[in-house]
Amino acid sequence: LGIDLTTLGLNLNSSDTLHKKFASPWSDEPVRGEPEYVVPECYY
Amino acid sequence: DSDPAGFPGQVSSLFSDWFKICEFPGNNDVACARYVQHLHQRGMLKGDEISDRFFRRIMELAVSHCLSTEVINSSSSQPHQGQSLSFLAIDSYAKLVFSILKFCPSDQGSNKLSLLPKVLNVTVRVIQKDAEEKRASFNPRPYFRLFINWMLDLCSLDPVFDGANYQVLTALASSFHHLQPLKVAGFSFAWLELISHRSFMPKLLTTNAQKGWPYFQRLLVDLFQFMEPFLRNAELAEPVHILYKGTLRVLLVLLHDFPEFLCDYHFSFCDVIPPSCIQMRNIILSAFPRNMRLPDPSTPNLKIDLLAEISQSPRILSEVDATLKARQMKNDTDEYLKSKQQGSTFLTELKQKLMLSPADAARAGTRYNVPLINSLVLYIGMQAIQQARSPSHSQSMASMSSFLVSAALDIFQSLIMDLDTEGRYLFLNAVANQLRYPNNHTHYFSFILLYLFAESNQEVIQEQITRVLLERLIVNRPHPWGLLITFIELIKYPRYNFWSKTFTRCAPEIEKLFESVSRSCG
Amino acid sequence: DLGAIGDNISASTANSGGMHDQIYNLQMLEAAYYRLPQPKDSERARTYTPRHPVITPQSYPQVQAPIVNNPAFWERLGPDSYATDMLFFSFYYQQNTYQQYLAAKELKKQSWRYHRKFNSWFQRHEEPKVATDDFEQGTYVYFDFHISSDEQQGWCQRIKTEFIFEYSFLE
Repeated sequence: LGIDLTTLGLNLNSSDTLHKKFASPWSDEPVRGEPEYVVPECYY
Repeated sequence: DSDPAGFPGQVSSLFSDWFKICEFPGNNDVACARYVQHLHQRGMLKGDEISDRFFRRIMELAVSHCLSTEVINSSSSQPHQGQSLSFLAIDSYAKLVFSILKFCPSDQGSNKLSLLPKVLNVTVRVIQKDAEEKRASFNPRPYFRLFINWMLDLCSLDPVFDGANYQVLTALASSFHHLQPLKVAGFSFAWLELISHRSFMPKLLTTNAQKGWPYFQRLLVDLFQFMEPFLRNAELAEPVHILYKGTLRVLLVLLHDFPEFLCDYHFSFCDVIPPSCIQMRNIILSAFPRNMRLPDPSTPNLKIDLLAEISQSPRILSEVDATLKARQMKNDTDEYLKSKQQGSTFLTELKQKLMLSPADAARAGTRYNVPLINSLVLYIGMQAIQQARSPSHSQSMASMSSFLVSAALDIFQSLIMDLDTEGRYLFLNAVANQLRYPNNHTHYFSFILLYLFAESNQEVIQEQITRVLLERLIVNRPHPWGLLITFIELIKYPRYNFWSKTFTRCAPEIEKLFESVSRSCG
Repeated sequence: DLGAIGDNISASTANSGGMHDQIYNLQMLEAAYYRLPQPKDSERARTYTPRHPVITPQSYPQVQAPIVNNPAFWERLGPDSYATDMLFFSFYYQQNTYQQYLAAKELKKQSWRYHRKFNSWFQRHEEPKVATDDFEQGTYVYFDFHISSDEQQGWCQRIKTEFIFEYSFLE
């Protein structure tokens, strides 16, 4: 019966393209981008 | 044959010089350019045999250095999480190649990248040789890292190489084709990750207005051809299952981001996906152009014939009649379609021509030549549609049905009567593979299936037609639009007398199955 | 060469002809399964470019003191709160540097745990009420950049009760 393809870690309903965050065929998580730290003004 | 005396020593000292340059942090373009100039003066970059030896030797040095740093972390629970490797030498080698391409003085006219195919050629041969020699102890990860470096550096090129992106992408695609799993099975996982990499696949499919499509189509076919023998069985060995799931992920990215690519090459993919791989094939057949809106198949009184797209031909980039030609069957088929000469032996000999010799049957896992059946069915359908559109026939369905009672239908009906269960299943599969998004192939082949069902006086044939449709519907989604509308038509309209067939009630679970599928079809 | 596929005979001869047979391919695939590329095989060390190094008077040291690269220095930053702030400062404002690594190591030693989803460091305030294989739940202190209602903002340690720390987010 195949598998539930929504369990492969890809957001098939995403309005954005998937390939930008496609980590690898073995990974069920999108590629983790850089954690965005906000440097508060006071430190500039 | 071995390197000239002293050559390996020369190369390893050259490489250690390069290592020192790489260790300088920050931008050291000047030092890199000077070093490349030095290599050029020593005759290492002429693109001749010495160049090949130079790149091969350095690559082997980098790989052996990388593997010498392998620390088996046996404590790790995951089987493949174990080894940590240092890629310092590999990254340096990759950077050397990038610097050579960037700074190497090129002869008048020859473009900056002329050395790239040579470097990739050496790379392919070293990997193939290493895999042949090491077999089960072959380690693909250094080579994987090398290609990742080149993808990140070369596929997002400096202005220096402006416009050469496509050249790099196709050169890499050709290398991957020569490293396909059927040739280097030990490289399969690394290979699939490379060809689907976000720095490679999307660029190959979008750069240069789809000119890269044939290259990627070939790579996908390479993958399917490798997996085909393993996928004939439902039970998959763990590594095959991982590769299969990885393939599904790649196909889902293509379905979501590049559906037109799957639409236009569906025919060649169906040739190499085993009939048992229903869900994987459904992903490909469910693709439809992004600018198309599909009407809900369960809309009451949906008028398929009135859909604008239903009379348009789908784009098919594979050569549909290639296999027919290869078997010298195209002329006879054309002859029969045109003249339908009575009493010809075309129909009686057809079944035999579709069969494989016992030896080939053993290898192919079936007694029939599946690509030939696929080619014959689609080719005949396309001819029939074309003739139905010719001026002498108007567009309406009436003319379509009058036209159907003609050569094309004769062939389909004789096939469904003459073929045995396996042959008939493959024939019906070839027809069902055309049930996709609204286009005139979907329309025609949906009509053919329903017509063969209605006209058949053998319930076993009607059951098999139902089985071919049903097995594609009971698997997990996605389901092709054309498949849904065909099944809905079959179970809804009295002319097919579907619910009176005994096979719809041959067992309680089958009865429940039909009810649940018809409910899910609305 | 870029056209349609040859019929499956050519595919099957491809399997057994000049290339290897299915048994061999499966064996090689099994072996390759134990050498899958790792996520770090595709990652490259990001070079750290300090964004806006604060301009300091000439009387201040203009280059980092070598001691900041010495692990022993970091081990001396004991668990009293002032020194812990220094560890947090280095972790968040010296990304991708050796100091960040040393600071993270020291924080872990002081039983701080990094939460990958919130990019924040948590420390148990007391024994968790619930602990399973997948998560623990309880009261935690965490280090956070806080913008309070009266527009006060700054780094501070805050407390969170009934927090569920899923281990899948534990770095």
